[in-house]
Amino acid sequence: VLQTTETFNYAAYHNLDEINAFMDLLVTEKSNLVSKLQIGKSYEGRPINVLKFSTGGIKRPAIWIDTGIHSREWVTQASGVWFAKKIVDSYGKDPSLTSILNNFDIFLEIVTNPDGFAFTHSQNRMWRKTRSHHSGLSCIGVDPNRNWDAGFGGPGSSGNSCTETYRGPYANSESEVKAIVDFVQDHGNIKAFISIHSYSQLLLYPYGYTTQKAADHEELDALAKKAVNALASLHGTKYRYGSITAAIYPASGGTIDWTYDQGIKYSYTFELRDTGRHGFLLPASQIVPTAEETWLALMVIMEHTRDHPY
Amino acid sequence: TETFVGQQVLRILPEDAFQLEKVMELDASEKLQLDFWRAPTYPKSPVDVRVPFPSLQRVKVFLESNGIQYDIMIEDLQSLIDEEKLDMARQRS
Repeated sequence: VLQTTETFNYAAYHNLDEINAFMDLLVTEKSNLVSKLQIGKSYEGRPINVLKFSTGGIKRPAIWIDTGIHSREWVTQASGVWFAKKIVDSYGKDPSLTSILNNFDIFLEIVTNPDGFAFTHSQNRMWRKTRSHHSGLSCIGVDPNRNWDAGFGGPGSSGNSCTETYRGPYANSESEVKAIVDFVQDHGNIKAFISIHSYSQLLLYPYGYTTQKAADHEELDALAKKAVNALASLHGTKYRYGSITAAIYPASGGTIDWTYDQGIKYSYTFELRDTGRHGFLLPASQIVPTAEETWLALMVIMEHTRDHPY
Repeated sequence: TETFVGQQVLRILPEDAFQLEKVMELDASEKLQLDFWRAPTYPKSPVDVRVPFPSLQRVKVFLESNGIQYDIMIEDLQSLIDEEKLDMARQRS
């Protein structure tokens, strides 16, 4: 039984129940700083939980971080757990994080696709999508990173329910996506949105659904460069960066294209370690180094967001 | 529980546009039931693909007959998954 977040093993993979227990414990231990919000329910009825780190105020400008929208990318959920602990430990000690939290709220969704994550632990380690079933379709699951209302149905997504990049029958058809959409729109003051995936070591910014450059392309590019340099400074991990279309391939219906089009200028997506020895089966010994180096890049983006109000 | 016995993950390196197109043909083939961990993008950019055991021979022959370079990135996927499970159980105990 987990008794304190100090003794939680951050260098191990944990299932959904264990991560939920960790979140509850963190909230109990640091109730003055962190609370848990339920922003919706998954297709199979699991709560969609978000940790809110706040030092007060109502609808302060906010930074959103989500991990693990593709369920099999376990190092992202594990990094999310580490980030949560890092935030509470750093507040009041690290002047930069403290000043961020004195001006912004941070929202952290550790398990963005709870049904898929539970499924990877119980039935199919390689499951990537949600677990929804839409009538008339032969296969289960939608790629939640193709389901957003941003060039929905365009290139780089599939209309075949049996493929890994199936976009779903319509934008926001997935409750896991719709919950975030509603939350972001209702909040109305989110200034940075960072969606974390793995693997292949990339830091990407909009767009994925069009080859057109984002209006803030230069700033996003310069900030990405600074962030990957900070990341590399710890363990030498090399990242590439660029727009989604330029750095990888067209991918329509993606998360950060939607958030950018909603006016959230600092919209980024990470692809964490590795470059191709373990893929999605990154050894647990690499969780902490991955999270540590990613944190440095996150801090660069969060500091820039704090220092460049818009 | 789904098992992955005999499955491998291949790292493919298409050298040019022709080879890239060939790899994209693989991507489009539903019969092979391939799972692209890193999709084909540009020449000289690695493509990682999980290949079910029944398709393994066909995929390798296809790559070799088109002169496309590849390595075995994960030799035995199931053994890695078993290791991961064991590791989690060990951590709990």
